[in-house]
Amino acid sequence: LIEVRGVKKLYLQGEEELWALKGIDLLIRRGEFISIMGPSGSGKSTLFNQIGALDVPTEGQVLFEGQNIFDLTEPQQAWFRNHKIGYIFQTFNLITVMTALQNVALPAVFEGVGHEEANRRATAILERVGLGHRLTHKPGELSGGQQQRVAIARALVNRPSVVLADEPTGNLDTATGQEIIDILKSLNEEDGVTIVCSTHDPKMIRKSERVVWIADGLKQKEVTAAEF
Amino acid sequence: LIEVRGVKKLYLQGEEELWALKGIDLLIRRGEFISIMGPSGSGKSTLFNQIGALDVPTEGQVLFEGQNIFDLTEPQQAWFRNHKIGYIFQTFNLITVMTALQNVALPAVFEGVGHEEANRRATAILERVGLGHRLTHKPGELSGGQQQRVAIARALVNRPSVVLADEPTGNLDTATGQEIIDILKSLNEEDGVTIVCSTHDPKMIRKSERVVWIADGLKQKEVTAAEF
Ligand SMILES: Nc1ncnc2c1ncn2[C@@H]1O[C@H](COP(=O)(O)OP(=O)(O)OP(=O)(O)O)[C@@H](O)[C@H]1O
Ligand SMILES: Nc1ncnc2c1ncn2[C@@H]1O[C@H](COP(=O)(O)OP(=O)(O)OP(=O)(O)O)[C@@H](O)[C@H]1O
Ligand SMILES: [Mg+2]
Ligand SMILES: [Mg+2]
Repeated sequence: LIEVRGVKKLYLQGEEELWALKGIDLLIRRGEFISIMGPSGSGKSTLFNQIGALDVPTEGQVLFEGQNIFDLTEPQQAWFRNHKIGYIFQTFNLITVMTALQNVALPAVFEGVGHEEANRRATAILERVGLGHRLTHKPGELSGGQQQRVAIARALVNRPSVVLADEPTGNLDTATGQEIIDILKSLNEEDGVTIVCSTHDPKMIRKSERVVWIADGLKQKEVTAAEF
Repeated sequence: LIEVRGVKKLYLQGEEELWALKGIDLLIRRGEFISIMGPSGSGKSTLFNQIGALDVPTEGQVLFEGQNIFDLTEPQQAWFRNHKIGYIFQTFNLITVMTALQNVALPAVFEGVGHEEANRRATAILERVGLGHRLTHKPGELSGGQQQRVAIARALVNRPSVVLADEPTGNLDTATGQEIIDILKSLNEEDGVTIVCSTHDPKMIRKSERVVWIADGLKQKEVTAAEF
């Protein structure tokens, strides 16, 4: 259960005040599959950074199972980010000097799993997203859609209870995109993983239980699957 | 007129040979609007690098108006890349320490235009892609779709005769994506600009005169608009 309460985010652009989020209230239930849609620049990624405890709201708060993550100690926060949340970044944020396998194994290594087990888990999830034949490639030796899938695999390797997927199919053809959506859907249905996607992809919307519309830093409306 | 003749591209992955392109023949007529589709990892971006003279084929050649760009001198090649071709990269490749305006003005400055004129042109094209209110933001202060639009603006600022757009709408919502497609379509219809897009976006396909399918480093088929 994630609660976003009155979250605002201010960026200072020189003298100018830019409110990227102007007061968002959102409740995400455990095990839900929810999509967040809205125009480019509307605040989706900024909202994800607040939910994933990567950034502090200027006003308001984010509660995870009733707990404000920023009230925890630094080591507790780090543990939370590594164990509870799998974050798929819109711009991937892969480590360019490491291979696909090393990139995906890293969160498992941080979790305290030995190197052999970390590599085994990373290999399994990379095979699942169709990259079993690209383990030794560095990001610069991968296509755009392959880099996106490494970012997806990395977010899933520690079997998080919440996946925050920021436009996870933007660089994928229809067939590959559908495979990724099916993986997320099965994690949701079989393992009860809460999935929160920011997306422009109708295939993702189709699999969602609820769609939240964001525009200009505010929540515009929500629709449940029954309604679309 | 661009002619791709028997183009192959080999990457060496340690001991292993990886043929990303296995022999591509393609003719692109002046003023055409053509989309290239295919699965993730099939070779589209690699093909674009050959067409845009950013990379040399392992075998085969690319001729631009009958001329092999790599037979030109280094300064002539640089001139060609700056004047004739506008390249929109799949991963944007923006300069992170420069603002949106500076990023877009840079090719105009390289073209020999004065700073004032470069800034004027850059501002105009940034306004056209809906970023007139983001001129002073650096890439890290922009959303994913805004970064994509800066990359698009930069490719268009020198009014090239050919635009190579590698998945230009991947990070854009439907409405913003359509605006970009309409801009490319009008450049094509009004100014005779040749547009070559790699895309997974049905909205782009709909506006194309011809669609070329690539899979596993080979051209699978071509269809003309009349047929779809
Ligand atoms: N430097 C490299 N070394 C080794 N292999 C590479 C290198 N660059 C690309 N590849 C491989 O070449 C193949 C083609 O890559 P390319 O980027 O052209 O694909 P693409 O069709 O653009 O895919 P996408 O739709 O995901 O962007 C991929 O399988 C990729 O792993
Ligand atoms: N560090 C920053 N400083 C100033 N403005 C910023 C900063 N980061 C983001 N912004 C602005 O905040 C707004 C929201 O950005 P955000 O990345 O959340 O949008 P988004 O909905 O994810 O868009 P997209 O669909 O294009 O990815 C944008 O207009 C952007 O220009
Ligand atoms: Mg975003
Ligand atoms: Mg590509």
